[in-house]
Amino acid sequence: KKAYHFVLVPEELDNDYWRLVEKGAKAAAKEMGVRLEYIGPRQANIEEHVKILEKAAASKVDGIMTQGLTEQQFTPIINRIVEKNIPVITIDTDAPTSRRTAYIGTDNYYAGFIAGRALVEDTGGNANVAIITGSFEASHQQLRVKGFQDAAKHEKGIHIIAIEESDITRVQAAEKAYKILKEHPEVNAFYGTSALDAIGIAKVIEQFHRERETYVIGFDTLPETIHYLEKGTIEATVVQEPYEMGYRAVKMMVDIIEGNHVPSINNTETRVIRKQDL
Amino acid sequence: KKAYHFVLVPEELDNDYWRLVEKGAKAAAKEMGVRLEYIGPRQANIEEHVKILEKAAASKVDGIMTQGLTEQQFTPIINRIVEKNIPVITIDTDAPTSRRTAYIGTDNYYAGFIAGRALVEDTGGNANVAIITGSFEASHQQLRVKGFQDAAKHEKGIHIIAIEESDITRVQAAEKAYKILKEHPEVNAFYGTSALDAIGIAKVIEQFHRERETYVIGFDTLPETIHYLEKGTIEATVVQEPYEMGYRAVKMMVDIIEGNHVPSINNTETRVIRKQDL
Amino acid sequence: YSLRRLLLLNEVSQHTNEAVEQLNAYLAEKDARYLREYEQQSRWLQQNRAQVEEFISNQRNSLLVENYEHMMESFLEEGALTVYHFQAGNIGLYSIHLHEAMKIASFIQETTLSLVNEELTA
Amino acid sequence: YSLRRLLLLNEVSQHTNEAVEQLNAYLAEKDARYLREYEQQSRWLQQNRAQVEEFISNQRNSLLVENYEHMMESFLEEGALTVYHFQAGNIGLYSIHLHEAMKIASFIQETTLSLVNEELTA
Ligand SMILES: O[C@@H]1[C@@H](O)[C@H](O)OC[C@H]1O
Ligand SMILES: O[C@@H]1[C@@H](O)[C@H](O)OC[C@H]1O
Repeated sequence: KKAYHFVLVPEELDNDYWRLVEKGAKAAAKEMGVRLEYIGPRQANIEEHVKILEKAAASKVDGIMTQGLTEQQFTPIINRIVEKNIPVITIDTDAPTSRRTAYIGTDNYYAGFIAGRALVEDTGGNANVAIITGSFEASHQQLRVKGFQDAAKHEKGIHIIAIEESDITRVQAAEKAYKILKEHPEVNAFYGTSALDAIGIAKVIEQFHRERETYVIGFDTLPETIHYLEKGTIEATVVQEPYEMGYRAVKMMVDIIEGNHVPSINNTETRVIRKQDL
Repeated sequence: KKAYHFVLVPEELDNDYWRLVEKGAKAAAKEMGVRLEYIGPRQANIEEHVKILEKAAASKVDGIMTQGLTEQQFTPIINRIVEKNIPVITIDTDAPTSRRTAYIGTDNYYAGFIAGRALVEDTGGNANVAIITGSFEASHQQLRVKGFQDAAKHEKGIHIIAIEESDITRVQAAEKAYKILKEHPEVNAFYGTSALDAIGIAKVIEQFHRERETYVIGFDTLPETIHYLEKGTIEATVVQEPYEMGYRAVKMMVDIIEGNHVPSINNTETRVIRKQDL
Repeated sequence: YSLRRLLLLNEVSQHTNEAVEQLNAYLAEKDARYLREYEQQSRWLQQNRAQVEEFISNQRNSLLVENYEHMMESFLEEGALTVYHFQAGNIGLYSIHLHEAMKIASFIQETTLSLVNEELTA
Repeated sequence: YSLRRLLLLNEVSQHTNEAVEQLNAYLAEKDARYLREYEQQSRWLQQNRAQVEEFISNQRNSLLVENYEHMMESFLEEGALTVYHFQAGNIGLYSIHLHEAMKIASFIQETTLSLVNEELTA
């Protein structure tokens, strides 16, 4: 009997965050004797992402781990895959109305909410905020924005001035931060909702020498983010557990195939950390 | 210097009508020392037809001969091809608002009109007519229907009862004739607007033994159509000159490339023939 | 590299193309001749699936070859469903399965190129 | 058949794929490193176009090979226009040319398979 054959599809192949998810998944695969393929679009792209899922389904793999980036495109394809008796686990971004067996990842609304609370506390409830989000379409990014807005909505001194999209790349995050500061010089706080956003923002803040007067909160604990946190350019970041997501997803998939019960929602830990928490 | 390299794209590769166009084009190509490719969809299909045109353009051929089947899809692609300095001749079906250099083929409105007049004359102005057309979308088929309708519109005794689509295949023409006779037994005349329609209709008329009470007029003079004309199952057909279209298209293309003037509209002969004209 | 492996890969690609052509011709023309042609192409694919795994698979490409072989299987399933629903008169269903079959055929072509590359550059 | 011809065909297909990847990466990341990579791939295609005609063309496939060589040229032109309009900030125009380049790349892949088939079954 051949070892199980799983496919993990990241949002962007070389994204540092997803390489951590891959590492976790590969570690578990090694332990469980599972053959794991890590295949994804080189740049974030929904059409290509869906095509890779279709190809994996046609390849009759034993299990597929993917985000459910949008309800419209991902729920139907996930349902078609499940109909072919291939279990699907959503990872990092859920597709709650689909027939995926389980989700593992951050509670993205909650993560957005605690980011909002952190910004309110750290700025004393007074800030002109600009948001840079990975994608307007992707549901996990939408939830992170929504949670943040809800956390800040009763704060009279918090104004959300602008919101732009980065395609989860640091270059476009920087470009949009630059654009925002040009168009809205009154902005004194930034919130980045995907792993490379705060890094892009920090680059621009340093170029403008506005570290002191600009508060920045982002996502994830990639080395560069930690570096900016230590320097103080980024004040806070929301922690996720990408390695654990990958690791547990593989274990869960084995459980599913072997008929063991797996909870449908598995939220990994998330919290806000600041420089003093390092 | 290499010989010119032209591409002729038929509506359906193995359609008997288009094999005649190909024959004419190949004869001229041989005379002129032109290299000719005959490439088309196996079944009539606009998407594939357009893709073949794009591939020919990317192949930087010297000239392209194609129908302009629909304004929406063909005019933009023809214009893009002309922008790449590849002359386009429309054949059999024009794209009058495109930047094609010339059209060669039947005046499709006129052909429909004379078909209408023939039906009116042959039935003494009294008939319940069903139309079977190659395609609802293709402009040459639309013109053949329109011309027919205009020719009959002042005839109080001519009623157009039904109109169906055959995808220019004889099987679907037969299917639709069958459907019409089932749903509208009062139909006593058929008009087929593309080469295989009348053949499909004739098959069904013979199955129902309604040769005597059903008048049929179609298009083109393929061997099977002539056969039914002689038998009397088909009363009349509109003649086109597919061989001549192919032959002259190649010659015209050479003229265009060599800078000679070519008229923009070249209508080939069309007329109605009956058994006695054979 | 081995010529035999290249020939086999090429045959998979060509038989898949031919099967698609015949299937489309059968649906448009409803002529049993095309159906028989299609079934002939599918039989070849069916009978040579195991060969693909045996002949082509190696340490480096084993997952890709496994995917390839399963794609052939998926293609045949979608083709069979297309024919079944077409003959049963379920217009909506047969066109969905035809669309799937065509998509999988293009996956097979892409993977053929990857395996040819792997074979020639190993 | 000849191995040299198969290798050349495979290289055209792979370099075209790589060029598309690098071009897309440059447009998303705006990193000059990707642009240099893309230019390297295009240079290979540019320099080997003539080889394709010389090596691969024969009596039976000469028109197809000529088309293939011109597709390579068309691909490079669309790529150059994409880079030019991107750097000039013409968002609408560069995405049109990128779309064309991607379409032509897929024509090149299809034609590679046809020529490989022709080579193996000659
Ligand atoms: O989904 C990922 C998200 O969780 C991370 O924060 O940023 C990168 C994204 O791809
Ligand atoms: O355009 C063609 C038409 O002229 C002929 O009558 O029928 C077949 C069609 O493809």
